[in-house]
Amino acid sequence: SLTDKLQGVFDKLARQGKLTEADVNAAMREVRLALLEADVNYKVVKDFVARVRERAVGREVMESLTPAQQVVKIVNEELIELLGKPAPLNLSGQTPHVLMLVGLQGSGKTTMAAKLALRLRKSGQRPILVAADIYRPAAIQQLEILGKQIDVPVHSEGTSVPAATIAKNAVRLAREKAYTTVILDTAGRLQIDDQMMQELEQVRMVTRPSEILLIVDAMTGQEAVHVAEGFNQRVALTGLIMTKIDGDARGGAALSVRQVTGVPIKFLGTGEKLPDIEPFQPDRLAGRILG
Amino acid sequence: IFQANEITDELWEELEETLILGDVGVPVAQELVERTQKRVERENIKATRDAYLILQQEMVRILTPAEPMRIDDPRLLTIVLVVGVNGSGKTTTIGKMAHWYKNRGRKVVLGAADTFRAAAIDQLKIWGERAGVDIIAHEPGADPGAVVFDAVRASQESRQADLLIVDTAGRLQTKYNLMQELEKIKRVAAKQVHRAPHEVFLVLDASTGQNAISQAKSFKDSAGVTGIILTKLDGTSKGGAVLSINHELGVPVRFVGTGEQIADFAEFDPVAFVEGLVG
Ligand SMILES: Nc1nc2c(ncn2[C@@H]2O[C@H](COP(=O)(O)OP(=O)(O)OP(=O)(O)O)[C@@H](O)[C@H]2O)c(=O)[nH]1
Ligand SMILES: Nc1nc2c(ncn2[C@@H]2O[C@H](COP(=O)(O)OP(=O)(O)OP(=O)(O)O)[C@@H](O)[C@H]2O)c(=O)[nH]1
Ligand SMILES: [Mg+2]
Ligand SMILES: [Mg+2]
Repeated sequence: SLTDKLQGVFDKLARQGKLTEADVNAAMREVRLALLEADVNYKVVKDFVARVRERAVGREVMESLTPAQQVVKIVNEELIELLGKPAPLNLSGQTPHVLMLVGLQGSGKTTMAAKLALRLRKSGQRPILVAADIYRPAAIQQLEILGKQIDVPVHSEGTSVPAATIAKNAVRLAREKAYTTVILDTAGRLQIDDQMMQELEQVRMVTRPSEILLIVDAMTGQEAVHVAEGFNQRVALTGLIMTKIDGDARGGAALSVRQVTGVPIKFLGTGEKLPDIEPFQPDRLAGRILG
Repeated sequence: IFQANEITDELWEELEETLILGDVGVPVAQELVERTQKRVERENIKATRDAYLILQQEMVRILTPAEPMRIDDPRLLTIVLVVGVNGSGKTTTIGKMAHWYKNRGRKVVLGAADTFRAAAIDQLKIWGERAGVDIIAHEPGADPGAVVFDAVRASQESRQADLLIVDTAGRLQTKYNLMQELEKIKRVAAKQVHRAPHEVFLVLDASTGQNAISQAKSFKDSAGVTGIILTKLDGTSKGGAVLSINHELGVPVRFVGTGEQIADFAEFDPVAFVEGLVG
C-alpha cells in the first residue's frame, strides 16, 4: 500500500518533528507512482503532487502518526477535496425532468439508465426510459428487457427515426401521461466523432435536460481527460457516473475527469444487476485510488 | 514543446511522458527509455529523430509475436473462444471476425454462449446475419456450457463448419465464480474436440488503463488466453497497456478493432501501432 511504500521512504530519513523538504520530495515520488498506477492522468498528477508538496513541507507530524502516515493523511485529504462533495440528481423545476446519459461505447449507459429508473421508481417518481440508440444491434431490445425487469415503460421508435425526434416525442409523451422523469439512453460514441457529437447537441436542444451525465468506465486510462473535455465542450455536463467499480480498477479517471470538467460525481455503478448503484462517496473512492 | 535536433536530457523525460500518456504504464515506460538510452550511447546516436526510431524498434521488438496463430493450422474444426470484461467489444468483434474469415474461405459458425446479458443473443444474431454465418443459440438463461456443447456438435455435423467462434458474457476478472464458469466452458470444448479451444482471444478496450494487466493475468490463468484483440483503436486512446501484457505475460496482440462496422477489423501491425503511440 502507499503507506507501506512511504514507510520505507521515511525509514531511510531521520525522524523529525516536521516534514522537511527532503522528506516530502522522496515521498512525492511514491505518491506520483501510486497515482499513475491508478490511471490518474499524467498532467493531473503533476498538479496534484505540486499542491500536496506545498501543503506537506514544514507541516508538523501529529503525535499519533508516523511521517509516512502524516503524508498519506495530507494526500487523502487533498484527494477527497478534489473529488468533491456527493451531489444528488437535479430534479428541481417542472416535471418531466430529463436525464440524458452520454459516453464512450460500452461504458455502461444502457444499464445505468435502467439502474437510475429503478432507483427513481423506488423513491416515488414515475420514470420512463427512452431508447435513443438507433445504431447498436438490439440496443432497443436490451433496454426493453431491462425496462420490463423493473416495471418501467420504454419509449422506442425503431432505428429509422432520428434520435432527436425519438427523444422529443418521449418528452411530449411524458408530459401527456404525467411521467416525472425521462431517462434518455444514447448511443455510445467517440468525443472526436463530429457527426455523432452533433446528434448529441440536437438531442439536448430538443429535450432541455436537467442532467447530462457522462458515464465513465472505472478502468479508463489516461485519455479520460480528453474524453471528458470533448463531451463537456459539446454538451455541458452536469454530472459524472463511474461504472464497473465492482472490479479492481483503481478508478483514477474519476480524479482526472472531475479535475478537468469541475462537474460533480453523482453515482457509482457497482455491478451488473439493476439494484447495483450507489451514491458517490469521496472518501471511499479516494482510498481506492490511493491503493 | 521545444523540438531539439540534438539529444538533450529533456528528451528522456519527454519519451517517458509520451509513453505514460499512451497507457504504457510507468515500469515498462522506464524500461523502454532505459533501453533506448543504452543503445543511443552504444551506437553513438546524436539526432533526436534517431532516438525516437530506436525507441520504436524496442517497442516493436516487444510486440512482435514469437509464433503464428493456431487458428490458421489445418484441422477439421478450429474452436475460438472470445472472452473479456464487460463492454470491451467481444460480440461486435466476433461479427467482424466471422466476416474476415468467411472472406478467406472458412466455413464459420457462431456460438451464442452469453446467456446472461439482456439481448446478447439478439445482438449476436444480427451480426451473424450481417456476416452471413449460422448461429447456434439456446434461450436466455440457458447453461453456457450446454450452448458450447451444442455449437460444437452442430459445427461438426449439420453445419460442416471448420471454424467455430464462441461469444461469452462479459465478466470482471475479480469475480471468482464467473472465471470458474469460463474454465468449465473450456472443458466442455476440450472434451469434444482434441486440444480445443485452439485459440482464446481476450478482447481488450484500447481505452483501458493499467487494469488491462490485471485482466490479462486473470483471464490467462482461468481461460488460457492465447491472444489479444485490441478494440476501439479509432478513439483517442493508444492501447499502450498491451506492451506490459506482452512484456510480462508474453501474450501477443493478434487483431485490432477500428470502428463499429463489420469491416473495421485488421491484423495487428506492430510498426503502425508503435508509430501511433510515439510517432
Ligand atoms: N460488473 C459491472 N458490469 C457493468 C456495470 N455497468 C454495466 N455493466 C456491464 O457492462 C456491459 C456494457 O453495458 P451497457 O449498458 O451495454 O453499455 P453501453 O454504454 O450502453 O454500451 P453502448 O450502448 O454499446 O455504448 C454490459 O455487460 C453490462 O452488464 C457495472 O457497474 N459493473
Ligand atoms: N468505436 C468503436 N466501437 C466499438 C469497437 N468494437 C466494439 N465497439 C462498440 O462497443 C460497444 C460494446 O460492444 P459489444 O460488442 O457489445 O461488447 P461486449 O464485450 O460484447 O459487451 P458485453 O457482452 O456486454 O460484455 C458497442 O457499442 C460496439 O459498437 C471498435 O473497434 N470501435
Ligand atoms: Mg447502450
Ligand atoms: Mg457481448
